[in-house]
Amino acid sequence: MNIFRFAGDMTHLISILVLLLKIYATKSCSGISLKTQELYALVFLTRYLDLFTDFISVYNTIMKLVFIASSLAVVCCMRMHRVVRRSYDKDLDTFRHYFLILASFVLALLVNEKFTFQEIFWAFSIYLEALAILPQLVLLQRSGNVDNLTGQYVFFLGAYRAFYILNWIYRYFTEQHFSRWIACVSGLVQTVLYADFFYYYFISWKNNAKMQLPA
Amino acid sequence: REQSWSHDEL
Repeated sequence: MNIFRFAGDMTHLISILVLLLKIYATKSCSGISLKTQELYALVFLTRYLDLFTDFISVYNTIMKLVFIASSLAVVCCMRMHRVVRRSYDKDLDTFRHYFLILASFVLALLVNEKFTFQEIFWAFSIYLEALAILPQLVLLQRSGNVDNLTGQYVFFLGAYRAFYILNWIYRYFTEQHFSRWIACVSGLVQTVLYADFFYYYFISWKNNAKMQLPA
Repeated sequence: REQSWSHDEL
């Protein structure tokens, strides 16, 4: 464990807490893409298949359980909760995310560490996570204005993978035989996808104005 | 043979 990875995990945790805060405090999920939440639930479920077979550390196990439980809780809340689900932007959240699932799965069959059940699903979860934010970014683009908590949620979600890139660079130089090209390349693509969001987020922060995405 | 790393990251 190194400081970059710990910072990345904490940033990821903060993004989840901000999302939960937004939904429970405002009793509204306006501006949140249900499709992105479903994709993230799928990412965690397919990545942590080894949750009960490979014990790495208490920290690792607890964080995996937190990520799985929180992503499922958000999806259930956005689908079931009678108050929250009324504020879901159903007609804006129309990204065909099934294509993202299919593309990631096909790519995982072609490019993986080992052609085994667990490795293919691990690669699938890595590719899917890189694309999972797309429905959310499209929804924000369409809705134009971004409320503070939603903006912070997406910002921290993007920042956590940037910390992981620093972690991979650090591990590359400090550990022999460290090679996680799949995660590195995919993590890079994931972070780049946030680039324009980060730009507009920074502009709104600098001008101390409400965040506006160009329509 | 290269030591195969484990999925020790989240």
